Amino acid sequence: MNIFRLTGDLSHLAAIIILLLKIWKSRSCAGISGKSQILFAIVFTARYLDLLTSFISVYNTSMKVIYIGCAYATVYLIYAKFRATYDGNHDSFRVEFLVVPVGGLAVLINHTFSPLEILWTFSIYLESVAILPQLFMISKTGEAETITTHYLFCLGMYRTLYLFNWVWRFYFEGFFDMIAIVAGLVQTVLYCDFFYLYVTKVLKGKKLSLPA
Amino acid sequence: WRRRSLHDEL
Repeated sequence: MNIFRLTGDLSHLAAIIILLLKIWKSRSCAGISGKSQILFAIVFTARYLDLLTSFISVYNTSMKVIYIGCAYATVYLIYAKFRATYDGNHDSFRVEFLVVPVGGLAVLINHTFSPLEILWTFSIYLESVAILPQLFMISKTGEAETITTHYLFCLGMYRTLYLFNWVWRFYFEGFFDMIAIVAGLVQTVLYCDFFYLYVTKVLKGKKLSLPA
Repeated sequence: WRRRSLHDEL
């Protein structure tokens, strides 16, 4: 465990909690892509199946359980409890265009050709693109609530910090996982445009709105 | 076991 990984995990946790609280407090999931949240629930489920097969640490296990629990709670709030506020018309990204190629890639490029390992790989690839429906929704409506941009910023920071963690681990532990690194790079790049808008607009007190 | 430690991240 190094400082980048820890702050990365905490940033990830902050993102998840911010989103849950935003929906809960406002009693609305307006502006939130339910599709992205379903993808994240699938990501956690596929990746953390190893909860049943291997134990790493109390920290590791508890974070996994919290991530999975929060992911399903978010999906429940969007599609059940506050369904009336869900903006389905603007959440029109075709997720099969992500899930199918990513599934194929996971079968083709993995560390070991075994069910659990392929599911882990699938979750890594899927996570890297799971935010696309949310970004697509924002580009469609042309705006995002400030709290939603804080969520996206924390979520983007998480994988960015993991990149530093992998550099650290490579130098100090000789550890590297090419699949995680390449997918993590892709994931981080997808946030670059958003990071720019966040710094130039949101941090200056303006609402994030895109030019028509 | 190498594969075990491979997925020790979240």
